[in-house]
Amino acid sequence: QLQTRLGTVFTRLRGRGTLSAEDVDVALREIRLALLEADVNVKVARDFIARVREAAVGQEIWKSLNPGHQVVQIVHSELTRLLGEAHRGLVAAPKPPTVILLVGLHGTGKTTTAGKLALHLKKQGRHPLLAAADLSRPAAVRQLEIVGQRAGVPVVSPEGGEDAVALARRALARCRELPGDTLVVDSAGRLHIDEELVAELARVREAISPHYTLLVLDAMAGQDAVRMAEGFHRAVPLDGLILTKLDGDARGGAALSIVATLGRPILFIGTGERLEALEPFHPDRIASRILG
Amino acid sequence: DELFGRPLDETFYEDLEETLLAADLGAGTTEAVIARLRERARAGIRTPDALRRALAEILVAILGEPAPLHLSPAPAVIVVLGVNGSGKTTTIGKLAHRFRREGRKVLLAAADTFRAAAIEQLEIWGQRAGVEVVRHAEGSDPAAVVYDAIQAMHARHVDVLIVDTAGRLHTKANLMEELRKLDRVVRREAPGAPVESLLVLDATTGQNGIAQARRFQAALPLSGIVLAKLDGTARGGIAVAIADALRLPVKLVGLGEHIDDLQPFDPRAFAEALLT
Ligand SMILES: Nc1nc2c(ncn2[C@@H]2O[C@H](COP(=O)(O)OP(=O)(O)OP(=O)(O)O)[C@@H](O)[C@H]2O)c(=O)[nH]1
Ligand SMILES: Nc1nc2c(ncn2[C@@H]2O[C@H](COP(=O)(O)OP(=O)(O)OP(=O)(O)O)[C@@H](O)[C@H]2O)c(=O)[nH]1
Ligand SMILES: [Mg+2]
Ligand SMILES: [Mg+2]
Repeated sequence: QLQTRLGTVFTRLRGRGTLSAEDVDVALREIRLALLEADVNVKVARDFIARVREAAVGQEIWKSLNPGHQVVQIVHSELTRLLGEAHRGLVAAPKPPTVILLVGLHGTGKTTTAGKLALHLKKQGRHPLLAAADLSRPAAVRQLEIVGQRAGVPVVSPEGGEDAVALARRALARCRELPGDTLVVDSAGRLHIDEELVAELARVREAISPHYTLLVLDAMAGQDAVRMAEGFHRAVPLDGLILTKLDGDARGGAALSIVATLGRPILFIGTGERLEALEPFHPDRIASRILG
Repeated sequence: DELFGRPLDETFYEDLEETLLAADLGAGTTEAVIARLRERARAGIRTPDALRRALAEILVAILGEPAPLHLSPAPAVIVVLGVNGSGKTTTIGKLAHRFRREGRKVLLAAADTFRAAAIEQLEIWGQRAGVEVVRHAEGSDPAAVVYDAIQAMHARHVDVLIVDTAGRLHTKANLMEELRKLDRVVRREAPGAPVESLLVLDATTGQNGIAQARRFQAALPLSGIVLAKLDGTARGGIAVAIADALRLPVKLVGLGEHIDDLQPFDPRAFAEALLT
């Protein structure tokens, strides 16, 4: 626990007499370790530590009665600030349907999250439709169909020789005619360095003009997350993130790193495999989690 | 090469630290590796080439010798486990294909009876690989599937049975207990058979990978790791951190979504790629 470790650091430092400004750096090393352990990007951590040092020096924390506690406060509030505002809900497009496109690496939870989002919207009194635009993974369409069934939301599945773009376009048309007011599009997992699949994603985006293109990110993602998110962002401008598998013990530093670098907010968090396991994002809770 | 083409000063070590951290080795393993490199430098290694080789050797020493799958005497059982979405089912399809190519008789067990379309997904891989799949209805007891599959393994003179399990977070005690139960069924119904328990780890995983390896290892003895999705830009350095902490060998790497995108783990090639 960071607070305990910092407490030990300052007690040890005090053992040598009064604390000085230089002692702050010893504490900052502990904080850096905690951030790296939490998968915060190395560069993001470095900039973050510099800002914490500035605040700690500004507050002359070495003169405080409980400098360890004070430093943790600074770190927590700075993390919370970086993570941005709590999500206030998806804004409906002025002219329906609102189109939401889910993108991301393989296995991050897109298909499951598509179902969760659809259920969430339905509970809010909206009329969502799901589009099964993953035509490559074995039984992906079937997976979304089952998920849609459980959510009580209709699913548009590929017909004939349709590709992902044609499916997305037809789903949008179907949404208008039903009429549905929100279209949630599940896409195939792909690498940001796969030129063909990245181009396909850009064509899907072109065909349906999403109001929300959301990167679905696994909470256990490591240091490469920022590069990956930047790759996706170049292909299809991202509007936000959904952070999944937060019911585990992954600290989620990759999410902070992406928010800090891309300037896009986390909208929702996935907290389990059930369709109800979707919660709005709260920055202070994620900040506490990253701190460990 | 930028890193190795310059003098051995403190900025060299700082940049090396950043390279290893960025590869997901984690602070602890990175510190240990750099300490060892400093020792080698003190002992007289000075040229960039020699440094690079020394660094690769240090990483290879942590990763251990290439470890093959232990499949004889047949029949052997491979249980594939790991957290949600790591690449288990796809890896099984690839393994089945490889074993069939090697002339082995393969059987798959669809013991993920929980997730939507998990059984269908494995059945498609079974068709692609040309192997049979033992399955029950969705929602049935995974242990019953494993039990049936082992009886079929014996009856049909199968060489390798591969068991697909549901993704599970290592923090869920009930799910880890379910895994222990599956392991008990395997040991009881196939006593003395070689058993490989492979943890499939997503190469993009950060430091949480260590917790995953520890907790799965606590549930049942792991024989190795499959590092999946190494075809991305993540370096998979978490495998080094896990080897350092638990001596758990990577046996296979997944390099894509196609049936032949699976290779034995080559510690030297992996170490070289890490430093690029
Ligand atoms: N514990 C937990 N598991 C989750 C969560 N979200 C998704 N999963 C699980 O993660 C695994 C992968 O989910 P999918 O929805 O298939 O992921 P995907 O991104 O669609 O995968 P691809 O289409 O192959 O890229 C499944 O086992 C899901 O049940 C979550 O919030 N918590
Ligand atoms: N690029 C790449 N994708 C992979 C690799 N291995 C698996 N995948 C993809 O990762 C996604 C998840 O694979 P699955 O095999 O469903 O993973 P799983 O561990 O069985 O997932 P759950 O059963 O839901 O826990 C799929 O889209 C696969 O195609 C790999 O080596 N490279
Ligand atoms: Mg999917
Ligand atoms: Mg699976």
